[in-house]
Amino acid sequence: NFLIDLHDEL
Amino acid sequence: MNIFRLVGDLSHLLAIIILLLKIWKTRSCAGISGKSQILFAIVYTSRYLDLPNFVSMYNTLMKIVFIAASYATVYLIYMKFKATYDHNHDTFRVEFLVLPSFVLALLINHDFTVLEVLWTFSIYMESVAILPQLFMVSKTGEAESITSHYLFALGSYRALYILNWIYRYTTEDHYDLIAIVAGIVQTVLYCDFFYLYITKVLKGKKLQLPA
Repeated sequence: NFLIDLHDEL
Repeated sequence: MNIFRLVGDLSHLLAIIILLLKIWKTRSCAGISGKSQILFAIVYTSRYLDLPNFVSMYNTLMKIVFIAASYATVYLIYMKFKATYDHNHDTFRVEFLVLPSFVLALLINHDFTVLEVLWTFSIYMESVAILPQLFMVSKTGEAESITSHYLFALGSYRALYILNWIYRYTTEDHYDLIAIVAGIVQTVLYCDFFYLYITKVLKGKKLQLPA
């Protein structure tokens, strides 16, 4: 899932 | 994880700790905008609804700390040390920040789902959440040194994230335009303050705006 990958920052 | 992001996160954490300690030690939230702190609590709540999507122990821990600290700060300002809250100077109309951020999140997002729109809203909201605090400083014309340190640490965090995004773009080809544009807006809002901080506070003077 690219969105989960996208939000790997705080 | 790269050095810019790590130092950025630590700066963010430091800001939150400075603020909590300042309020706790002085038993006062004078000079602090409760409205900005409510906005930050909204920011962390709407962004970290993705807590079940495990990224790393580091991320999970930081998210929990940010959420807990933001609610603790709001509690100290509006409940425990309510008598010291300077509401007469905290008059920024937050609906002018919340509503446009929300509408923009509905219009410009990566994916039209509840979680994703709320994440996007939190990014837009965060970029302007400090405005009530900056407005309060400009209204009273001054800020305590400790409040200045808090603002400097909080502003530096997003500036360091911009370096992190440049680094990630060049090394991983990873980029998120929504976060980048909002992060730049957020950092630009602090520029005026950064200038005053470097030219005054670091030289031992109080942050005082020209009358």
